[in-house]
Amino acid sequence: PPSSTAAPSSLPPYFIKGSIIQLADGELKRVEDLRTEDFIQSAEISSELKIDSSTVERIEGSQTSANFAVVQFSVGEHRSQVSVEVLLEYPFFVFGQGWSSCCPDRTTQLLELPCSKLSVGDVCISLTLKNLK
Amino acid sequence: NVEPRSVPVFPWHSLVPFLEPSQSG
Repeated sequence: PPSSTAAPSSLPPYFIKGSIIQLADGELKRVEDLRTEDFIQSAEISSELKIDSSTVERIEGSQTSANFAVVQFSVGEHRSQVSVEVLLEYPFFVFGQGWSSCCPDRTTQLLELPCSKLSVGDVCISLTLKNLK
Repeated sequence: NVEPRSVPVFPWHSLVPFLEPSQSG
């Protein structure tokens, strides 16, 4: 069975539009200006972190709260099944597309972060450890 | 009067979920 990760009940502050993000090379960018290449290049510099491609396989409403969704991913080359329970407005970064959430209207309303609709088949950026065995 | 304020800077990896594949064996 897929593993499940508990999610916090509110979004962290770095997703708010205008938040300053430091890339691995020290460059500073606003969260809304981040591009796919920024994550890829930062992971290349990192000695510990590796970027994985996580494909959205299923999106369901959470049974515990109407504010949450359960997103099932197929992670990495081994297509490991991982489910996460996240707030509807939680933004994921989709390769070549940018920030996307289950409810982009809420994301834009709460964070002012420009956001697309997260859909089955979208390939999100996720992290794993480089030395994961 | 405008006083300078420190602006928080967040590391890039904070924004990306850490999706760990379930261990099998």
